[in-house]
Amino acid sequence: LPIRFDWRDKHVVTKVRNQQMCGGCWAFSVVGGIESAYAIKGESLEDLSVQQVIDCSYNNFGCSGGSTVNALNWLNKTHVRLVKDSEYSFKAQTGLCHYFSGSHAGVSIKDYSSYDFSDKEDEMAKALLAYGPLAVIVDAVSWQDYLGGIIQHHCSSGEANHAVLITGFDKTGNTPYWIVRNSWGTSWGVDGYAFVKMGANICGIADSVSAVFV
Amino acid sequence: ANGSHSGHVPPQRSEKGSAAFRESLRRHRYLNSFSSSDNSSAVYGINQFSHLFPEEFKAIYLRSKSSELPLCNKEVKMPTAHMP
Repeated sequence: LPIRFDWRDKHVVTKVRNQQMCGGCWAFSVVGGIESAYAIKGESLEDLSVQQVIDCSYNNFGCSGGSTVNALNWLNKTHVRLVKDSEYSFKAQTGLCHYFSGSHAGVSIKDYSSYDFSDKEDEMAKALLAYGPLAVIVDAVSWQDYLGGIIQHHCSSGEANHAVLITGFDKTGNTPYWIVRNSWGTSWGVDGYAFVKMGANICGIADSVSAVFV
Repeated sequence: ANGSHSGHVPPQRSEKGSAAFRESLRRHRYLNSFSSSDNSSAVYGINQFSHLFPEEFKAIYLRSKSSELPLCNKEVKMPTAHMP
């Protein structure tokens, strides 16, 4: 493994978005993973529609909450093509699902993989390198007040409540950390990102980890 | 202060926001007390969520549910294609 790696350096990570008052973090996390996987494959990097997933993933609850694994399961079963964000823009509330014709351009997934990597964060780092950014669920209660630095206390595992996207890791300093993209806008954290200590399942970051294949 | 309802934040809401803000300041002191001397520890302070009580914050923003997943007990194979 390299001692530092970040998919942002490869220009395959879209910008930080803002979920506003919508509890759709699960959709932002999954769509972020698909956008990156598509770009890693050599296609163009573009914002895909989070609103489409919020409105149409029937096994979730839109802006009232959801699960990344349920969303991936839905995407995998239905082979729904995610359209561009500009064609189905974010409204910060759950709406009626818009359907597009079969010929409409979009990105569908081929498969996904979801595992518990607790006690195996080195394997998780390998998965990040091999497959692309990882959609994970964390306990983000203490993230309400986060300004920057490496989160290493006040975060339990087993009480996951927020979905985010891991884009990289950094082991160059005394405290190795995951680089985590959030969906609370760029004014939160470090330009919208947080850093979470590696190797101790801080915030339960390794408990529910998903990679997507397009 | 003059009892008027000027501005777009109702007085009641503002009072609640102030109480939440005071609680946030207390919380920041506690969270920052764990910082280590190497300057890498997380720093906590005032941001766009400081006017919310933790319960409100959780109700709005922390709405994801986790799923029981199998433990990853095999070595991740590093593919040669698309490797950075």
